[in-house]
Amino acid sequence: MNIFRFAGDMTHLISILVLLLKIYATKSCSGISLKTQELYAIVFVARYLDLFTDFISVYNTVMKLVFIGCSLAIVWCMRLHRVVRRTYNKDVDTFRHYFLVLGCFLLALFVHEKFTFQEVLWAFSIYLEAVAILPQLVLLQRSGNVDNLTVQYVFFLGAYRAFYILNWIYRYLTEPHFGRWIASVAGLVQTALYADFFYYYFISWKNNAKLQLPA
Amino acid sequence: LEKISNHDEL
Repeated sequence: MNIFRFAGDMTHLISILVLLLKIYATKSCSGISLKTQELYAIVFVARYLDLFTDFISVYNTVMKLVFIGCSLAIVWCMRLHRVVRRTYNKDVDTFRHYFLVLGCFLLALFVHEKFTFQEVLWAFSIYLEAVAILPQLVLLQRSGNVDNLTVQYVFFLGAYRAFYILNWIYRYLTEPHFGRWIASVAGLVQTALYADFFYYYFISWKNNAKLQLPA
Repeated sequence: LEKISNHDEL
C-alpha cells in the first residue's frame, strides 16, 4: 500500500459518500445519471468476485464491501425510493450504456491476463470502469450548469483515478515484477475522459463562476 | 499482513 493508492481509495470513497449525501440530504437525484450508477454497480460486482475466495487484507475486504454496498444503495435509491425516484429525469439520461457493457465484455474476451472466468470478469470490470462515467458526462453537458455536489462527485472520481496512475508509476518504479498494463492503460483512458471536464471545472473555479459545459 | 496477489488493488 502506498500513499497514492490510499489517497486514491479515499477520494473514491469520498466521491461515493458525496453522492449518497446529495441524494439523502436533498432527497433528489436530479443531475445524476442512473446509467452511470448502474455501470458502477456492475463494475464492483464483477471485480470483487474474489471477495470470499481471496483474503488480501482487512482494509481490502472492508472497502470492497463498502463500494458494493454503496453503489447498490445508490441504484436502489434512484430506482425504487418513492421520493427520490420521481426526481430522476430519464429523458436526459439517454446514453445507450448497454453498448458499453457489451463492448467491454467483448474486449475482455480478447484482452485479459488469463482466460479464466474471474480474470475475464476482472478485465471487463476494468474496461467498464474506464467508460462508466460517460453517461454522467453526457448528462452534465446536456443539462448545462449543474449543482455543486454533482460536480464535486465527478471531480473526486477523476482525482481517484489520477492518484491511481501515480500509484502505478510508483509501483512500477519500486516493484520489479510489477506489470499491470490492463489496469494502467484503462486508467489512463479513464482519466483522459475526465480531462476536459477537469479543464472546465478549473476554469469555472478560477473565475468563481458556476460550471458551464459547452453544449 | 497483506498478501501480494495480482489483484491486490481495489
